[in-house]
Amino acid sequence: KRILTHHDEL
Amino acid sequence: MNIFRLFGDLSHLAAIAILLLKIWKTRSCAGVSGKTQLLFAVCFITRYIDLFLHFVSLYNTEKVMKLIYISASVFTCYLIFFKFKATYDGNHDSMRAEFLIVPAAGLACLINTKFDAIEILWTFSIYLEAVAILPQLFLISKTGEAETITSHYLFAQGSYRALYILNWIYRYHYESHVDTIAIVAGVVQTILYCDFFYLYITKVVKGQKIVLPA
Repeated sequence: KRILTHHDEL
Repeated sequence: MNIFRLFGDLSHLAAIAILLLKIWKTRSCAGVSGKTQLLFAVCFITRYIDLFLHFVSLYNTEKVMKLIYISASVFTCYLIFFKFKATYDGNHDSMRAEFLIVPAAGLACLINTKFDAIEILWTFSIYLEAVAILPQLFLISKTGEAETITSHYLFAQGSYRALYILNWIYRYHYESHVDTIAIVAGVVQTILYCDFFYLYITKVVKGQKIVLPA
């Protein structure tokens, strides 16, 4: 699964 | 964006609005933990620090939402600690916020996705948000009751992250998206509300007031 580094949620 | 995250953000906005209205209309912050509101303000500022660093024009709703969260939470703290300070229940708002801030900061330095300033601040903000409601729940347990409007605030505030959990399940399944730190902290945060959710569903919905066994 893709782990996010930038966060696209509030 | 999916329906769960949309309703989660709307629930969060509703919580902030309910609290502001309660304090503004009743001109009192009785029953409201100033420490919890301070912690939320710290969460928003540390999480949305990028707004201050490279300010980009308000080209999307997300930037506007971040500014609304920061300004509303700072304004709420202003109402509690300045404008309606006389009605602030400092005696009962006695949970030591340091016991929440220091472990969150320490853990953010130990468990994070990337060891750089912005990421550490974001992680600190996530961990702090998970426990930020504790002073508020502590205050209610000390006073033994919660005003109905404050219960609605807490229900909206707790529902926001509960809906985010559904959003994360959705994104895991359809977008193969996993943000483990946010998920674990979000689950812990929602678990802290379970006791309150039970009281809210069994009492407030029937028009009764929440009174904790003293």
